[in-house]
Formats: sequence, C-alpha cells, structure tokens
Amino acid sequence: LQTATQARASFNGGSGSSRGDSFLVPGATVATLLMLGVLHARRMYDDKKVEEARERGIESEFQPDFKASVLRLLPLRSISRCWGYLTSVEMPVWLRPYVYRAWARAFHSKLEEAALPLNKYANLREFFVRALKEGCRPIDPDPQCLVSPVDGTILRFGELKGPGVMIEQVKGFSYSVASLLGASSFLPMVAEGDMDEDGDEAENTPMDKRKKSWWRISLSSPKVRDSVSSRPVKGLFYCVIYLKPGDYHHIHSPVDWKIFIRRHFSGNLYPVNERATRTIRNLYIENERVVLEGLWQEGFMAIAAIGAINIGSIELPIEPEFRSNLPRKKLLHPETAEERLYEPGIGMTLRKGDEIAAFNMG
Amino acid sequence: STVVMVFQAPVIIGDSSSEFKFSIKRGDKIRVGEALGR
Repeated sequence: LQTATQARASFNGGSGSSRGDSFLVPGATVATLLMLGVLHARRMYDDKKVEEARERGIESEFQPDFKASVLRLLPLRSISRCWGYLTSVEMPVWLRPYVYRAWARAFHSKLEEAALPLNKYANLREFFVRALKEGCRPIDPDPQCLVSPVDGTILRFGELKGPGVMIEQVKGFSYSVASLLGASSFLPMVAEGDMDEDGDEAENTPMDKRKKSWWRISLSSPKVRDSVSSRPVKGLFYCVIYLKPGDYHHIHSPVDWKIFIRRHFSGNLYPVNERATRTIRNLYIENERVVLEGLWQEGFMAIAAIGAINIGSIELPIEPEFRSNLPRKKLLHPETAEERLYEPGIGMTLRKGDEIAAFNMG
Repeated sequence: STVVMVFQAPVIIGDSSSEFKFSIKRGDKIRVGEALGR
C-alpha cells in the first residue's frame, strides 16, 4: 500500500504522500473488518456443518485446536468474576425491562415464566437466577420414575459398564467417573451385606468396619452382584445435560434421596458449549464443579454441577454459606476437593423436585 | 453450564419387569420434573 502510494506520488509529482496517508487508515480498517467478517462467516459455516452432521447421527471426533490452547493461557476465573461484578451493577428501574427482553430474545428465555415483574430484578445477575412462577415445572408423580433435575439438552446418557467406568465426552474422548466425582467418591456395597437396601447399616458388622463399610469404592466394577440370583442386580447409569445461557438455571432433586456429602473442586472455568466439548480435553473434570453424593431407593446417586466461564458460580440453597469461583488465594485446597458431610451418618433428606442448587453468573 | 448425574438402578437378567430404562434420546430438550427414565 505504502509502495503503491509512493509510486503514485512520484508519478503525480510528489503531491500524493498526504493523499496516501489519508487513504491508508480507512483502507486498513475496511480490510480488518472484512477479514473478521470472513472468519466469522467461516466459523458459522463450520458450526452449521457440525449441527447437520449431528442431526444425521454423525458424531464429530475430538479435535483439540489452537483456540483451546490459547484459552488455557487466559485468567478465566478472574474474567468470570469480573463478568459477575459487571452483571451485579444495579440498573435504573425504567431500563430493566429493555435489557431483560433483549437478553430473552438473544438466548430464547421465556419471560412469561419469570416469578416477578421484570422491573423487580435489580440487575442481570438477579434476573439470571430468577425463580419460576408456581406450577411452571410439574414433577412427574410416578414413584418409579427418575426426573430431570434441570432444564436443558440431553448430551449423553447410558449405562456404565466394564472396568474403566468412563463417560464419553465426544466420540474419540472419554473421562472417568472417579475423576468427575472425586477419588474419594464411594459406591455402596449393598450386596456384601454392609448395608441393606434402604441404606441402614447392617447390625452384624463391627463398629470400625461399619463406619467404613457404609461406602466402599467399586467404580472399577460398577455392577454390584447379588448372592441370590433372582434379586435385582444394580447397574450404574449416567446422564449429561447441557444448559444454554437462556435456560432456567436451578437444579432440583431427581428423586427422593438423602445427600451425605458435598465435594467442591475449584478447577478452571472453560466454556462448555458444543465446540468446547470437541476441543478441550477433560473439559468436565477440568472445570470448577460441585458434587452432591448420597442414596436413593435403588442405591447410589450423585449429581455434579459443572460451571463455565460465563456462569462461574454454583449456589447451594441447602448450604447458603457455600461460595464457588473464589480467588485461588482464598481457596483452602486449590488442588484437591474440599468436602463437607451433611449431618454425618444421617444425611440430608430431600423430596423429588426440591431445589438443591443453582448456577449464577460471576 | 452442565449437570452430570451418576446413579445406581436395577438391571435384571431374565425378567425385565423392573429393569431401569431411559425414556429420552440424545439431543432432546428436557425440563425440570420431566421423566428421564423409569
């Protein structure tokens, strides 16, 4: 560009240098905008191709990319907390409906389900964690059924078999249940008589074994064999549900159960959208998460709430003082899981549909 | 954000009257309280 301008200037007798500079800035700006536009169009085209392939049942392979490696270098937790401060800024009452309607349009939220009038939510963070009007989410009354704990999209589900006990992130990459729930996670050994069906401790075990025998890890062989062949064998199942930014973000009990332990892993806060699952290895065991573990009528039950960069906070109505997405220096054990027992040995009883947690921004 | 559930449920060999079965498909939109399986 510079050479072309100078050449033209010498040809026009030198008066071209000022005309060249004035042309340079707008030219470079237009070129940059064009380039960004092309990149964005290319990205949308790629995502559309993946969407179409998925609808045809063709699962995309795991493909780590440059973007994922750049993400690792960013201070995602600090960015997430800044986002939280920003969305906590109180808005003038007249502005609130406009902002929330724009958010609802962008992320397909259903405003008519919000429990309060829009101008009652002081800031975006309050709006994001809004409750719903009574009766918006009827709970399936069938005692034999296990209900969805959240609104969202079913990513994967199935039975965990075989020695590895791995959950598939996408075709071509899986992570282990033990890493997701924590190495100290347990599975009741119901068949060994340590614990009878409804979780009461067996009388005939000595005290020290009874304490330990409540739970024993057996994720290496998830199917718990039962001595009497006619009685049910217990299998281990899983279900992964993705929540879009516009979805209702409270987590409810999928069954009647007792929660015994809460485990918190600080971790990272990568995005968890479709593209991230295909490019960031170990996404669900890298990210900050809270695991609630306990017992239901059929045995073991665990729910892991996994955060993301824009939704970095996990709140527990059952433990109001709990905080996630803290600065590293405030974390007790940044590298390991921080645990809390709920009423040791008794557990906290929840009915199907009770609220147990909520995601929030920042 | 993402929620992962891991749970035990009956798997019967032979009589399948009380074997746990999912009632969903991958990609389904689901809401709180709707059945995942029985």
